[in-house]
Amino acid sequence: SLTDKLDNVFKTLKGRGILDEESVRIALKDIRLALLEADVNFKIVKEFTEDVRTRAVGKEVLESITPGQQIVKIVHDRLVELMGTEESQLKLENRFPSPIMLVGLQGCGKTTTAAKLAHLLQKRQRRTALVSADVYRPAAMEQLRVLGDKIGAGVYVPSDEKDPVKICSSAMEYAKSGGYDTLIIDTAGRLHIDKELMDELKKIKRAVNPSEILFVADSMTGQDAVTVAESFNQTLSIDGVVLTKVDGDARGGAALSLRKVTGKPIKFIGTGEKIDAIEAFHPERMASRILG
Amino acid sequence: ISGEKVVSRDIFEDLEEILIAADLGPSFTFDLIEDMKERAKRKELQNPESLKKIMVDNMTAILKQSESPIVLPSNKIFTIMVIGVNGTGKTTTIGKLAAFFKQQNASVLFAAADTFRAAAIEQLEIWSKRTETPLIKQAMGADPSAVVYDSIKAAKARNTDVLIVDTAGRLHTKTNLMDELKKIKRVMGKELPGAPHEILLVLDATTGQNALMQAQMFNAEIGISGLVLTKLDGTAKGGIVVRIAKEMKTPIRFIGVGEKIDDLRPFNGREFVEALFA
Ligand SMILES: Nc1nc2c(ncn2[C@@H]2O[C@H](COP(=O)(O)OP(=O)(O)OP(=O)(O)O)[C@@H](O)[C@H]2O)c(=O)[nH]1
Ligand SMILES: Nc1nc2c(ncn2[C@@H]2O[C@H](COP(=O)(O)OP(=O)(O)OP(=O)(O)O)[C@@H](O)[C@H]2O)c(=O)[nH]1
Ligand SMILES: [Mg+2]
Ligand SMILES: [Mg+2]
Repeated sequence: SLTDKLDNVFKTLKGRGILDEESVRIALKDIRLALLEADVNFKIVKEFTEDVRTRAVGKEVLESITPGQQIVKIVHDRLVELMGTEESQLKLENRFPSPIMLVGLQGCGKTTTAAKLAHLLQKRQRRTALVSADVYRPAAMEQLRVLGDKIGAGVYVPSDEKDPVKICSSAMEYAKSGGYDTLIIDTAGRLHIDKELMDELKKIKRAVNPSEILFVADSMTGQDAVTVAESFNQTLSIDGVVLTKVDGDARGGAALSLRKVTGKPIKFIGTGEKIDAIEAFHPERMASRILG
Repeated sequence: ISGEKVVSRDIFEDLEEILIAADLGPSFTFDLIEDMKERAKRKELQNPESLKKIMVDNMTAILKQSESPIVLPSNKIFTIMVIGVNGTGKTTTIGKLAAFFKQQNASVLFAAADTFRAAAIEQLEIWSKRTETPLIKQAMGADPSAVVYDSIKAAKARNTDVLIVDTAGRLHTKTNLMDELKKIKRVMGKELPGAPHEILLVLDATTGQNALMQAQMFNAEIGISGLVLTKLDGTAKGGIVVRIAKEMKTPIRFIGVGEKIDDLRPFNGREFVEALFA
């Protein structure tokens, strides 16, 4: 484990009262390796290890734990601090309906998350409607309809409108007249480098004025998480992130990368394929997982 | 004199960054760089261009071993089982594969063995219409092995050249779901000796180090005979496949470069490495 490796670094340097510069430097090599193996973006690893270095060097070695454990604690606590937030609540305004927009790359779990969120909000006594603005993926609208029907959420199905922006505006009308207080908009997966499709998202945002734009990301995403999130955030100014497929065994370093590059909180995690497999994000658990 | 030494150290850092950014992973990147330094020493090369060329050539050589296209047998049914974690692009790849095999004048049949996910069958049905590929399906919730059983019967009756089985996405960590795959494989082998002839693992290029776990675990549990790497039209480089190729020598059959029917290309190691360094 990382703690064992670090204990090894420090056991040859016994008898020192403080975490000295050289031992910390060596320890950071192992920490860097662990974070990169965990898929934290290498630029963020650089910043983070430097951050940890300034926090660790000169610190008094505590009585109750090994120096290795102490460094791991510094790293762990810093990870929690960086990823934690009190603002992991959804911003649901007193608008009827309050629109929530889900965006992200292909296959990350937006449609499933849309239904999960609807179900979660229903449990919090909100009348939730769903709409799919995905006119591209085969059977995308059918997929959301099946999920929506399962949980008894209103699902707006366009008759034959093919323009995603018009579909979303019509869905707002549908939600308003149906007395829904929330409308969750599932958008088509897209590449951040597809200018036309990124413009489409801007248009939907302008038409609907979402209370909340959530960037949905696969927790097994590698180094590219930074590039993608930066792009989506610059285009839309997202409000938060949903990290999916956390029930897998990916270390989830993307969580740190996403938080650092967007400055926005991870609000939820997807923990399975079932409709109730969504939880609030807990930074401590993610920090332990990233450190392996 | 020391000027040249400093340049070499920068090239090592530059190359390390490129490889890590491409998801090759830190320890594999370290190994590749050590290997490159070793080769450079033997050839007494120090300039950045030669060092980079050594790296590119080495990575290409590793991938060359995985350049192995599917060769359809004549006069036999060739069965392909498509597996992988959720959302990697299995169903879309199957649509593209049908078009690809049809161009070789092979007849194709689909088995809709994802009986779990909402609208999975409908999704494959649309690809079936697009490619004029007949589809064997049952109701959502049916036993996937029953669908597969039917599809082998149908393939034999129609003298199909290629039967492609779509399975539900699943995490390799879920034992019951891996058992379901094993059962599908058993049923196929029982109905048609030698089936499945190809077990194709679909990996997403945006996935980081976990792709190695996926390949190892799917291989350990059910065996994989080929890989498809999708979503290379994005900015992720999919470098983890270099490590998979080095350690597992699994053939990389195709890459996915988009969502349309012809966005499938046979894997080429040199092109892949050039794109990685682009
Ligand atoms: N294990 C697991 N699977 C998930 C989770 N969230 C979504 N999935 C699965 O991931 C796959 C993709 O989910 P979708 O909801 O279709 O993803 P999407 O982002 O809407 O895909 P596109 O619309 O094509 O971009 C499906 O098989 C889902 O069941 C999760 O938290 N855990
Ligand atoms: N950009 C891009 N998108 C792709 C590629 N291959 C698949 N996709 C998209 O990825 C998303 C998921 O594709 P699916 O074919 O549904 O993936 P799957 O593995 O069958 O998903 P599950 O059955 O839910 O596990 C869809 O939006 C596809 O259009 C590719 O090569 N490039
Ligand atoms: Mg979707
Ligand atoms: Mg599928």
